[in-house]
Amino acid sequence: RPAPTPSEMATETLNATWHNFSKFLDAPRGSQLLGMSDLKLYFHRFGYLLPKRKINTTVTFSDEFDEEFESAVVEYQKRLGLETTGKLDKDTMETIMAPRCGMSDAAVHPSPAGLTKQLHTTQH
Amino acid sequence: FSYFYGKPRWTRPSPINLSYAFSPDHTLDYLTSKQVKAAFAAAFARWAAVIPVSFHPTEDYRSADVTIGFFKGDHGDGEPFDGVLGVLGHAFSPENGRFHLDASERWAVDLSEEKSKVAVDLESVATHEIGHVLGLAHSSVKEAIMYPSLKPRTKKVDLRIDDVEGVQALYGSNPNFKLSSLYESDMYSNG
Repeated sequence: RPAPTPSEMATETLNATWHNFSKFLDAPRGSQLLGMSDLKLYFHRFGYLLPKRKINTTVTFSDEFDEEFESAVVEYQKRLGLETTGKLDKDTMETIMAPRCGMSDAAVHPSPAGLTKQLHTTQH
Repeated sequence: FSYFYGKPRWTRPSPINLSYAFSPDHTLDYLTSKQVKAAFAAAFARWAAVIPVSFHPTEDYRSADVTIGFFKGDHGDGEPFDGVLGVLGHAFSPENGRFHLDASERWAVDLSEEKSKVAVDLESVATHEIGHVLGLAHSSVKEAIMYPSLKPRTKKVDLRIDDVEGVQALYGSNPNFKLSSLYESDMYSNG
């Protein structure tokens, strides 16, 4: 059999970085789920969640679906044009797991219509 | 539409001419230079059609206003790439000009030819990142070019009213462009 082309090989290689977040679908507020801290890191990375704890220079989060995280989910849903439920519903999880631009969503100057509140600035 | 904090823009005297160049070291081995350059030329042309800013390619990477490269993993700007899918690329706000794409993606210039399930349309991502280079941040309008996510095997290259109004508020309108034509186009495509 001829060696596979790079294109065929790429077909077999799927990214699991955010795919693992699918296990948090419909997780209720107050729940404690192993790995939720990684989802919170995602929200931190893209400008929706400030860390409570820093160990040395490493940002860490708990695995609890707490009130602060719920507020971050609401903010995310508003900014991404999703229904604002504050829940990790299907549309929200699909959007979270979709490939995206690496720029933070937070470093914004609102449009005249008043799109969002400003969370913080970034190095960009 | 939205802007970066401080609303940065390219501030040189009008008419603004920006040069762009590709890194000679950080390239792709499965697309030709000609294919990559054509995708970027088309993406730059879309923005140039609506604002009085022109873009021209140069071979001088060090002195170019916009510097483009395909990088893997940690590439020194504090925002490491993460492999296939996930983050596709990033670009810096004005007047930085750095424009980085994740070399781990399967970049496509023709989705009818590229069969990979994880193929990402190069022109679509280029068009989005040029928006950042010009000073636009992410939009909450799903149809807009500046919406932050893009599914694999999807081509999304047409500027929408949200994109155009945002960038024209920074640079003004290209005298040859009529916003009314875009309204008609949007109304037609939205039924």
